Amino acid sequence: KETLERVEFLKAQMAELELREQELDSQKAWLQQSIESMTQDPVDSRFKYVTHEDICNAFNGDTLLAVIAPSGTQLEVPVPEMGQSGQKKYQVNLRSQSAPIQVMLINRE
Amino acid sequence: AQECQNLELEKQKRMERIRQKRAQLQELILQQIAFKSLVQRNQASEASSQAPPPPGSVIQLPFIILNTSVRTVIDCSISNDKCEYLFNFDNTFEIHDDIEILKRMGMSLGLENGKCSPENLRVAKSLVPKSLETYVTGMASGSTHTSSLSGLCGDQDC
Amino acid sequence: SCVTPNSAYTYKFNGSPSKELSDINRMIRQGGV
Repeated sequence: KETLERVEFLKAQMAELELREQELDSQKAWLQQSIESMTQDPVDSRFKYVTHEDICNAFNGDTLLAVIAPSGTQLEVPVPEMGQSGQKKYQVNLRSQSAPIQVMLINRE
Repeated sequence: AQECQNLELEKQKRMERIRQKRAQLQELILQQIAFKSLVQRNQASEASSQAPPPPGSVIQLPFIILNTSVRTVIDCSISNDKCEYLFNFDNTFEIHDDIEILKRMGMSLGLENGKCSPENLRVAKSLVPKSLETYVTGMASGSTHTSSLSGLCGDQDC
Repeated sequence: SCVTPNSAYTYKFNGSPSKELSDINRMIRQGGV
């Protein structure tokens, strides 16, 4: 009897969780659409920029490379390996199939 | 008993899926709020300065940032058509997308780490539709998204 | 051009979630472990 009651209880819970999941799915889809339309909106997209000052303030004194690349550009980071000199080499390579990539060196100076 | 066991397993899976979807939704809410805050800030600064910033001093979204110590030597090779870049660093580096930069600029109003002032919470709520305000309130108080599920399930293993 | 080694972490602009960058940063921080 106890197990039967537990089964009924779980079924009720599953029904509620299913509703919750559907609600999350629809909210997520709506938000993705809203963010997409923001990027397409001519007025909003005109103001979607950050200043060099903003970026320098976000990193305390590092050397910064800002990369502006076409959609679909692939960035690869091989697992660092030890070089002949005994020092690890860290590598990033960028590959675009459609248009040139812009890279800008930014630092406070 | 077998059905009960199957339902328990199915429930755990569904709850884990809901937890992940809720985290993804919260990340999207942060993005929406950060983008809208940025647009509002730039609109206000252009209105006060009566002019857009010089084109060379700003970077349009989307972009990513490679950051490394100022002492790092960076060796860069670029293909003629500028479609391929190869960077060699002699020290560690980090890579961040523009959303991370906006968070560091405070454009997500402290929601990402649960440190949101009442005034910022009011502004954040105004940037999302009413149906999502409960998420914003939850993020502002730093409550983990599992707590909201416990109310739904009502038993210990939540 | 570069040949992609099979033990490379990748990220696609406007295609990958921010988490992929966090994974790369964690891997670099841990020295490629």
